[in-house]
Amino acid sequence: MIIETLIAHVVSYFYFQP
Amino acid sequence: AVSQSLHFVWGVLFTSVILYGLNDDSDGFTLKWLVIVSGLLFGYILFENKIKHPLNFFFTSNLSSEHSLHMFYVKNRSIVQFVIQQMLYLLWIFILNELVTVSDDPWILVGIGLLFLLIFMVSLYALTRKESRSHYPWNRLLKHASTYIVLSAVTLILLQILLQGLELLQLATFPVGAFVTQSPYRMLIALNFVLLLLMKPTNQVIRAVSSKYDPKKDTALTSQAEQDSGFKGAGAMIGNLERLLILLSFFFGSLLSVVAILSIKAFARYKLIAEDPYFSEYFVIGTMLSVLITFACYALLVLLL
Repeated sequence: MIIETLIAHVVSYFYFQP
Repeated sequence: AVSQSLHFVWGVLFTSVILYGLNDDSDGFTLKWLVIVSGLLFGYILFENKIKHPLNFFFTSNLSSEHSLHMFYVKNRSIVQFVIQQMLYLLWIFILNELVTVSDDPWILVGIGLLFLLIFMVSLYALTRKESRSHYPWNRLLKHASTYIVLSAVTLILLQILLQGLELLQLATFPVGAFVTQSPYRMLIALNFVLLLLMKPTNQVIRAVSSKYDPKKDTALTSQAEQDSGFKGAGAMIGNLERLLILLSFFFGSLLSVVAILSIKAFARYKLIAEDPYFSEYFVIGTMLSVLITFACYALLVLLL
């Protein structure tokens, strides 16, 4: 569960910011 | 601030759809995931709008100027702020996970999730009202939504195929023992997490740390350095490939290829390294940091598998 949450955080914080 | 929050929202929705599609609903994954996703959104909007600026202000104003910590903070301001922010996010993620495991009653989870979502919606609405003073452009929202739906569908299909491929791989004899003991889903998640960490976040960290030593910042050297560097964005690509290859060589235990990868990178810039001492120091710092982070990621992968 925690790895999924970390993935969601990393993707949206780093990859989705312009 | 609004557009950044919206990007974060899209990112969370995108990943949550994909991860939900990869999971089968064993021991109430849907509810737990709902709470975690709404908690992430809530935490982001609360942190960016209420906590971030007061926290930075607190650190700049409260450290007395004679203290040695003050000097450290002034010199490395962006890195310290970045680390503190990520630590807080990590803490929030841990708290969310504990929250999910502690409560057994599904209605408690529903209540917590709805509460998070409600606060998030209200604050996002207030932010949009404050900044744009006009109604939200629904055209753009629809465009974004359709793009991300297509993208998430494609990614989900690819990941499902990979998952089936991993299941097949476990039947064959493979040189790495860790591949046999774990379930394919856990392996896929762990590999994805480490690869995601290795690409853009690592690039940003290395850039932030080594920017102090960047020779291009010096005005006397600017014209020469610009002349010598090639495509825009090639440096990031080289870094990504280098870290990926080094991770693979660590993973399969062939350490000699690390030497080859690093020497190829040095050959490509040999003229600058030989002639410009500033550039060679910058180059070495960047490369060493890259290898260090790759090794840390490898250790993380071994722990996760």
